[in-house]
Amino acid sequence: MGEIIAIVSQKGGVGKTTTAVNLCASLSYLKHKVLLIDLDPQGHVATSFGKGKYDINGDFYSAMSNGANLSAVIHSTGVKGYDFIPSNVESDEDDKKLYIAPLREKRLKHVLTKLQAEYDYILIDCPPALGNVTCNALVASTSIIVPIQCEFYALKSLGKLLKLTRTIKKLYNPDLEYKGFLLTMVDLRNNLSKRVSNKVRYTLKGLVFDTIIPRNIRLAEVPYYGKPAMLFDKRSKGAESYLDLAREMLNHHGTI
Amino acid sequence: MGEIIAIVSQKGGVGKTTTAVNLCASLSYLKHKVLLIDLDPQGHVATSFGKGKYDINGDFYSAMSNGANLSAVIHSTGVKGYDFIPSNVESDEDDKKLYIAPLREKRLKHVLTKLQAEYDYILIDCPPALGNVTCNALVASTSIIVPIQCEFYALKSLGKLLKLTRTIKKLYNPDLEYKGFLLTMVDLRNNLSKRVSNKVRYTLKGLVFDTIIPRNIRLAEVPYYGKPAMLFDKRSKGAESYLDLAREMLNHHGTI
Ligand SMILES: Nc1ncnc2c1ncn2[C@@H]1O[C@H](COP(=O)(O)OP(=O)(O)OP(=O)(O)O)[C@@H](O)[C@H]1O
Ligand SMILES: Nc1ncnc2c1ncn2[C@@H]1O[C@H](COP(=O)(O)OP(=O)(O)OP(=O)(O)O)[C@@H](O)[C@H]1O
Ligand SMILES: [Mg+2]
Ligand SMILES: [Mg+2]
Repeated sequence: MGEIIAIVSQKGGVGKTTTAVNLCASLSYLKHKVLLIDLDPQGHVATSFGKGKYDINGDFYSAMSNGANLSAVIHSTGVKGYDFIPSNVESDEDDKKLYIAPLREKRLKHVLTKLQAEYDYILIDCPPALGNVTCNALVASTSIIVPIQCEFYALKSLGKLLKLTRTIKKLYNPDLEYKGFLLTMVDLRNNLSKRVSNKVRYTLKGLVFDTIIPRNIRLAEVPYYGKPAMLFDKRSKGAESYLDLAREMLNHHGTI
Repeated sequence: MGEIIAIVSQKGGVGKTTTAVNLCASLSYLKHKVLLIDLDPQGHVATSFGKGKYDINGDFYSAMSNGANLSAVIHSTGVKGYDFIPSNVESDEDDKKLYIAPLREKRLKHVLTKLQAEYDYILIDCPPALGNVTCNALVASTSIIVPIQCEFYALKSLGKLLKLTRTIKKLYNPDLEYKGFLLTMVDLRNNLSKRVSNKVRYTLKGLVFDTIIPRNIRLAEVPYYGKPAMLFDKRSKGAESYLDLAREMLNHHGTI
């Protein structure tokens, strides 16, 4: 059965989508079949694969409102080995669609079981919030990756996520564990990054990946080229760091 | 009557909170009385003024659930001339509290009228979403400021906000106008920033502020020092750019 990994952070702009897209490509490069599901109504996963609104036929939210057949909305990225399910850019309050019925937290978990048989990894890109959409992702996932930008606000936002994960694990998903916390946009030339990354490693001990993702312009150009960094600049520090991350992930199992 | 300005972007991490906090201090420096209301459950406004959970007595959401007396939850920043109302870090689905009754979109507008008489400017820091909380802010505001980080994903997220603003203006708030779009974290040494800022100025024409906010480490240190940049490094490019913004804002009136 494939692993389901949610990429979560309440803090905005910390590298959730960049991590989802580049890790997806890296795991596929290492011979694993990957599906990336976009739960964020901004729809930046499609943008990262160079797909505009005319390339999209059906999305996660429209599938969930019509009998939840997610297989019907799987889109090709143009590269064999990884596919994606777009989010619906038009819908505003996505949370509403997942509010249906008593099992609202478990809706996503039920529909993903079928897909787990077809992919080695299912990655879920979450919106910058801890509302209903993210809760569904945490209930449905086997593990979570938490990108942490090396800046102060990002550090402050961690407490609530740790609390929510504990609650979800207790009430809905006892097998949920941390794949790891990932330091992103790290610039070790500046003090701020150093101070924050030291604090994170001190507070979270072994839960932090050894691999760090440096601030690297190639990663910011992913939506411009419409492809993961390894496809347009394989030797860049950005592309290499996500390949390192995939290797580190495959060598360890999760922790909690 | 004081102006109410919402600082809005669906895209995370573009500088909404940094803009709210530093613009608040700059407007006050130019002799205007300012109130900053935090609608984002991350609660980073309090962090920016060096206030932790033990300094907070009551917040926006607790006031809204108890007869909506916002004056009772106004907190001092420690500096005369500007105050703030913290958000509630504990609540997850803040949207729910504003869902009450048929006039749900107008709830905030009604309670702010009283405060408008006491402040020249009321700034509202919004969460990275276009859900119910942000809708309330748009309905209640006289104008909006949209920070745009000079990167590709931020550019892609703009369309939905423009559409939502048109709808809110038509249905609920005919006087709503754009104070302006603000280019943030601009690094003119790199091509990406240049390309995106040119595209933004070309697409949005006169709606973009002349003032740009450069990427400047002093702005990222605001939550570390617990005060706006002008209070710990007045000559920094970051602090000066927000003072320029305040001056530009005071010289122009809004546009739409
Ligand atoms: N390591 C990096 N180096 C340079 N730029 C980066 C890096 N990681 C991400 N970026 C850029 O920083 C911005 C924020 O990243 P991204 O959009 O992936 O974050 P996010 O957490 O998904 O944001 P949101 O909360 O809006 O969903 C983007 O413009 C992205 O291109
Ligand atoms: N001009 C700047 N130069 C350098 N760093 C900046 C600048 N503006 C903001 N930052 C830093 O970038 C990060 C994102 O900024 P901020 O948190 O203000 O954005 P936001 O839009 O409020 O995020 P969210 O969507 O999570 O509410 C923060 O760590 C902040 O300190
Ligand atoms: Mg994202
Ligand atoms: Mg913010």
